[in-house]
Amino acid sequence: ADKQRNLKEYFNTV
Amino acid sequence: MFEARLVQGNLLKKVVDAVKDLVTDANFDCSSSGFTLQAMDNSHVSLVSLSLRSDGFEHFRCDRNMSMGMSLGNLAKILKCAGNDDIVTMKAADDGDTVTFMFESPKEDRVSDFELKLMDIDSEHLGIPDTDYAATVTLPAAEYQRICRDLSSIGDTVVISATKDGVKFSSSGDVGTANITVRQNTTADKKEEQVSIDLKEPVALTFALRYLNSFAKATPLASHVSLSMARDLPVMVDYQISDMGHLRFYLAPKIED
Repeated sequence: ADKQRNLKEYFNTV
Repeated sequence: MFEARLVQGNLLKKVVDAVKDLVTDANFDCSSSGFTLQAMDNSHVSLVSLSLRSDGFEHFRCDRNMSMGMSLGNLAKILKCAGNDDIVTMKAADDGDTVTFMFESPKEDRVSDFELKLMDIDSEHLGIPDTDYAATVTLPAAEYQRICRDLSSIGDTVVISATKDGVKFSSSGDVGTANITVRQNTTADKKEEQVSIDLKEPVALTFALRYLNSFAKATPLASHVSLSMARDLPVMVDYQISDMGHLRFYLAPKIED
């Protein structure tokens, strides 16, 4: 199985 | 006071129709530089980023930065009441809890206004860094839509791999497998059929087709769409809105559990 990471793990919260 | 007059009013309708299934409620941010929206879907794996520059509007006034929370479903209902060729003007007071949409027919023989209640929406704003993408393919928006739709009947995910030979979209499922390759074609007779590939290094990523299909709802906004990919990073699906800005979608890749 594969999964997707939360976008917050790629982009910073500003 | 915020006031923005858009001669091509149906553009707003197309934008909202393109994102309303992905995002239910969102904040529209207004500043002197323009009208923007950034929102993630419920599962936080995809993100929508809209930017409409103030100079793309016939008239644009924004005295104070403001954030207007709207239900996109309700906004779509209101915009559906605009004629296709209507001029749309949005107006909101600095401290109000509504935004007014005024629709004017091109012959100026019909004017209507609809008031939409604003909502308080907690939203996190993400900083999207400038990225050196390994590969960017720019293809007709209708072709992208077709690829996503066709592959959806085969599988749930797609592997997009960019090499010097072209960009291959592969999917597999119970039915079998499918591969669709697009190659650079910058000499097509019609500009709208052209495909260009900017490859710095080969890259392959896996994505959920459900989201890529949803992004394709932006097809009426632009003749072409660009897919930009870099290793282990979200893909950027970019629709340029002529003379005004862009509607971009980002989607996290599937990774091994």
